[in-house]
Amino acid sequence: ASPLYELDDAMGVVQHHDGVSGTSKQHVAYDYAKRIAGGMNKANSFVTDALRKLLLNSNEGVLDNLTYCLLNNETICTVSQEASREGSKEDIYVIVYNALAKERHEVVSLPIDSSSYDFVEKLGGEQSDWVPVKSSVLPNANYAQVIGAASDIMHFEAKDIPPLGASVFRVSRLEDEVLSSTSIPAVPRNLRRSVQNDM
Amino acid sequence: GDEIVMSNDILSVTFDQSTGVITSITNLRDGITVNVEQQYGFYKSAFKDAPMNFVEDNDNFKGDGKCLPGYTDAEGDEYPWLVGSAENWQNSGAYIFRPTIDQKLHNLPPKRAQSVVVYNSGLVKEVHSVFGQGGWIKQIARLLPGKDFVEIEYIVGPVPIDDGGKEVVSKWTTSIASDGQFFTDSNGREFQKRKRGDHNVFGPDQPNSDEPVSGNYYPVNSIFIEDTVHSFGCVVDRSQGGASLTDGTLELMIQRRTLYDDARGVGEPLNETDIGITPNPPYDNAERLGEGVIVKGHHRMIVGKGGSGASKMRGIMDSVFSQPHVFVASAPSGTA
Repeated sequence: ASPLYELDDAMGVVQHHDGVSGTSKQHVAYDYAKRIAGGMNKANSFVTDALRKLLLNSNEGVLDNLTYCLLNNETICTVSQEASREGSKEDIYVIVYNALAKERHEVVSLPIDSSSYDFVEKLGGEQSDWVPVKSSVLPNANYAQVIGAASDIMHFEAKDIPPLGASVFRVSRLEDEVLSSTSIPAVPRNLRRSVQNDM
Repeated sequence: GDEIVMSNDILSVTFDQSTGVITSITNLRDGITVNVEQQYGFYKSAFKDAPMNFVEDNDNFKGDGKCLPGYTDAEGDEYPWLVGSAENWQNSGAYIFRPTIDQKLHNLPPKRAQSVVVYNSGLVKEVHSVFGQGGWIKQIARLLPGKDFVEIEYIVGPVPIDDGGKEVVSKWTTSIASDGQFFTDSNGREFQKRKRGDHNVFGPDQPNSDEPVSGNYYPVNSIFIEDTVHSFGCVVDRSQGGASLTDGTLELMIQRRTLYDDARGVGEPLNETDIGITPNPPYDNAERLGEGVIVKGHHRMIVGKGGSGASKMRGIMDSVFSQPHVFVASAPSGTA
């Protein structure tokens, strides 16, 4: 009956050596993927609900679209991409969960569809104080030709994520006058294209 | 100049600007520099163009792994690329990795990279390189603040299949005097010491070896070589095959595309073919097969002092194998 069972079950099935080594027939490989995706979808809604209750003490109506970006590694995350497009008046909230039993520092990458610079803050000790963190936005080369991949990738520093715990970050749009003081724009230098392009 | 140098607080990495490959990695904290020759290449897959049904219902074609160099069939046709004979042949395929008889790693021509782009931001630094004819191998070398590894994001494919199949490899050549030894860990818990030619049957050191390459491949989640002065290794993001076929070298198989079934049970080539037929011969109707996928993966390359290979690898395994889980939401600005 657990909402995590379907994922558990799928991972059990994929322990077959064909699943682990990728030596199955093609349609079997698709079946493994389908089972895992089904399990992940179930687990996603359960875990996001739990996180929302645990971290945000929220009642209904706050951060309803909290979701686990399954295709983050393919630079696709509809929630952050939509919220980052020009003209959007939304902030992006990111919950970074650390499953290790030790504190960790990581650079988290977030697919966004805007190269203008956003401002990242981490929710500090008190609910109300947000502390700026280092961030930068780099263009997504999308060498894997993924359809729907984000145009840019925001990287931000997630320090001191607690063991078996999570940190909350907020990404908001920078107003122009703040730009120069907070983050350094990436300087693309293509050694092969003309200087004009570099400008 | 003709070099690109990028660094973070722990590492400094030098690239050859014309080829886009890494030429040295320095661990600033340990005061260790390993000069490397980075390359991508492929082994050609061994195959015999026997039609599928012939293979399957003729048991003695299953072969027993013993191979004779070269092969000529009853009609006197030469199959120089094959390792084996009518009685003992074996295709490279899902279960079997078998390069052609030359056992040669074919470098990707041409040597100059198609393009090299550098991104230098206050947080993440990246060097993008596009290799080979057709640019089917691309690489983003990335340095992250506070991390003691160079993150190599490789993007491979679709792998061209004009030569009957490829086993694509990322290879690093250093001057480390590894003395025929390397260490692999495939369960994230315990390194095994590997000695080249261990199987007493395979290995370039064995004069009568027929499988010097595949016979020295082992399952890898992390792999390293070391001597008294340097250690050099890699933590992968998914299980791969890896080896150290000559002293000072490390190689990992990052993609395979084979056109033949190896008759070991799958009944299909490793070609994302969902129509399940095998071409005969492959060259003229390869286009009827699956288009081939583009895969993306990550290698984390680490440099350290001699004897520190295991602890260096072990030190980042947990965070590499258990990435942070990222949950995202949006709300009107200023709400929360």
